Parts: sequence; C-alpha cells; structure tokens
Amino acid sequence: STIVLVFEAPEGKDGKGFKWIVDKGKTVKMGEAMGVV
Amino acid sequence: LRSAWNDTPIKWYPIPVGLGIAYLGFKHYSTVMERERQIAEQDYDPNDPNNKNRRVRPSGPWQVQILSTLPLKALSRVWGKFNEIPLPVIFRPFGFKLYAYIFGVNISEAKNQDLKSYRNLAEFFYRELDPAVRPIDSSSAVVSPSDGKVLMLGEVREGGRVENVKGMTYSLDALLSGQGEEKSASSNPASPAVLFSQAGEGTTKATAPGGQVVDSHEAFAKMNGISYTVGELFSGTEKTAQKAEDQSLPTGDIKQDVAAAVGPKAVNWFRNQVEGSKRLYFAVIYLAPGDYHRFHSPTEWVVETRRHFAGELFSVSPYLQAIMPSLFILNERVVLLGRWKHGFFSMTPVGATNVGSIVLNFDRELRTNSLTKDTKADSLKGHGYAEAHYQLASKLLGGHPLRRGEEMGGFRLG
Repeated sequence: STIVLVFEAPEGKDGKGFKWIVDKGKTVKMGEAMGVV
Repeated sequence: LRSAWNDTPIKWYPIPVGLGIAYLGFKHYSTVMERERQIAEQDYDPNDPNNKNRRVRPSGPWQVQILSTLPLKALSRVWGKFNEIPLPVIFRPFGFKLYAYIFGVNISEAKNQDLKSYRNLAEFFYRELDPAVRPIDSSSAVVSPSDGKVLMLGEVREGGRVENVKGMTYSLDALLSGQGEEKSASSNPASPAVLFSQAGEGTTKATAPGGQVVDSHEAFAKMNGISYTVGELFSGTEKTAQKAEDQSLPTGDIKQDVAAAVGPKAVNWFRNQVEGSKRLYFAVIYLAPGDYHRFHSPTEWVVETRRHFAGELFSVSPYLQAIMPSLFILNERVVLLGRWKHGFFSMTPVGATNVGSIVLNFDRELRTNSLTKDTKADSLKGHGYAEAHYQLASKLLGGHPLRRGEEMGGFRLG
C-alpha cells in the first residue's frame, strides 16, 4: 500500500520556507521528521 | 442414426483441471474486453474528440495488460476472507514468527507480545505498536505518517503535474479529484493562492481573513477605512510615504500602523502572499507487506472532506509503479482534503491487491473494497467518488482536527 501527501507550504528559498530533510529511497518510521519550515 | 443414438454407451471421462482453468480465464478475458469496448463506446464524447477528459485506463507493457484482465478486487476480497480464518492456537506463534521472518517484521515492537492472542493473520497484520518505539518528532513541520520507504518527494510543478521519477507521472487533479488532465492545479478553491489564480489575469481578488473580498492590487486595507495597496504595504516606506503626501496618509513606519490597524493575522496572511509565495509539495511513501500498517497524522491539520475512489486494486510495488503510469489514479484510494497552518493539506492512502481495505477511525461510514455499496454509489453519481464532509465534527474548525502522530486508521488485509 502507499500513502501520498500533497500540501501547500511556504516556498523554500534563501534558507527560509519549507524544506524536505529526507531523501528518496530512505526508509522512514512513523513519526520521524520529514520536512521543516 | 436412431440405433446409433440409442445403442451408443455413454462414458464419462475426467477433463484436466488446467483445461477448465484456461476456459474460465478465456471466458473472463473476453468478458473484460467486451466491457471495455462498451465503455469506450459510451465514453466517446463528440464535444471532446481527443477524449482529454476520458477516464484514465491502465496502460503499460504486457504485464499491465494481463493484470488489468484479472479480477483483482475479487481476488483481494478472497485474500481478506482467507486471512480471517481463525488459526489453531498452537500454530499461531510458529506461523506469525515465520511471517515475521519472511517479511522482516520486528515482533518486539508490537504492543501485544502474546502471539497466541492474534486469532488470524489479518489481526496480526493490523497489530498495534508500542508507542515508545515510535517517538513523534515535535520540531519539524511534517513527520512520516507511517513506516515505509520514501519513493518520491518534491515540489509539484506548474500545471499540477507531479515530478516524473521512474515513470511515476500523474496529474494532481486526477489524483485528488478524479478530474482530467487539463484541469489547473487549483482544485481546492479555499486556498488563498488559488483564489488569486481563479480570478484570471489582471483582475485578482483576494479574501482577507476577515472575509471581505478586496482587490489585492488596489486597496487592501479598505476594510478599515485606510487606503493602502499591497505593493505599498510591503515594498518600502519611500514610495508609500510619497503616496501618503499625495493622499495625506500617515508617514513614518507604516508597517507598524498597518499592523495596528488591520491586525497581525491579516498582516501575516499578506506577507505570505507578497513576500513568501506558497508552493505545493508532495511525498509518496510505500508500505511493504511487513511494515506496520496503521497510519498516523503527519502534522496538526483539520480534515474537511473525504473522497473515496472505488478504483482497481493493482499492486503498488515500486516495480509496478515504475511500469504503470497513473497507477495511483486507477487504484482504490481515500483522498482526505483539509488545511493546516500554511494552507491546503491532503493525505491519500492508496490500496493495493493484498491490502484493499482502508479504514479511518473517525469515519465509520467508509467501506472500501466492497462489492455492494461503494461501487454502485459511485457509478450512480457518475463522478467516480463518494464524498463525505466532516464539518459536523467541529463547527468551529470546520472539520475533524488531528494532532501530529495521532492514529488515523490503517490498511487491512483484503
């Protein structure tokens, strides 16, 4: 099965806004950080 | 002829089982082909000769063609029923340990360690985890909703298309609302950025948090009797000051005046529109058969609407995702639409052949992978999904509020 997340967030530029902190292919655990603003 | 008919002895011979199966397969294949032909005829729309808005069909190499002829939903339901058969108590520890060994399940993380208490594989599959083994990160904006592998993540490009990685290309609108390719990304009218785009070129309207509709390029603060444009508001005091002389506006640090006049919430909202524009981001997480199959809220948000697409149940293994474009648009899925502090937020659990049943703890009505209710309802409505709204859950918030890490539901076998 799969879960798709789609959401709106402040554009990530100049160190501000949203940024992913995981990469493709990474195995994650529930509750693990994926993105920061 | 009469004597041949009367005198010939009748003998029965067993036919080979394979022959029988081949016959059934051929019979099913011809039925599916005939149904597809009829649908194609019905689907043809003279106003839309290129069939841009036609339903998405499975396309891909021969493996996909063969898969699309199989009765996947029926197989999934049989698989579900099979796994609900109670297992002998003495066999359970051995059986579940074998399953754990094959699929890499970490039994020590389970909340209930007594393997004999799980009556069947379906219960063991939907086991709970000990909360201590899954700490919820509190500092980030978004956490993972489940165990799994990040197959894709990134930013949604112009036109609502999700970034093309290993063949995974699909239209956002088709995923969330079942609409065709050409729809714009503005599928959720409530989002401010979307509001801007909906008004067309040049004449943009915006709804300020207070609910007044104002022209974003003309006077934003009209609602309080003060006349400021968006550009003047944040682009610099010099320009504004001049204007101020012309229109006897207050001079000095205009930002402080505005904040006081219209309130910080409105200021923040416009700062987002002018200084920090919004983007759509996406992530796709694949849950392998051995993974923990309950999903949790990835952040603090309010779910407003649920759209259940009773689609097919192709496998969603990374291999098939790579060779079958638009897989997510074909499969059975439950689209949850809502909003969080930065705007629009959605989460879509997508079912697969072995896990066709998607459960939501706060939505008792939802029945997926069900032959009776859902599919008929959808076809009656003609738009391909059954919709529910959660406004009653909380009038104040307009939906069902979820906290980060809160269990939302899960995938069940079959």
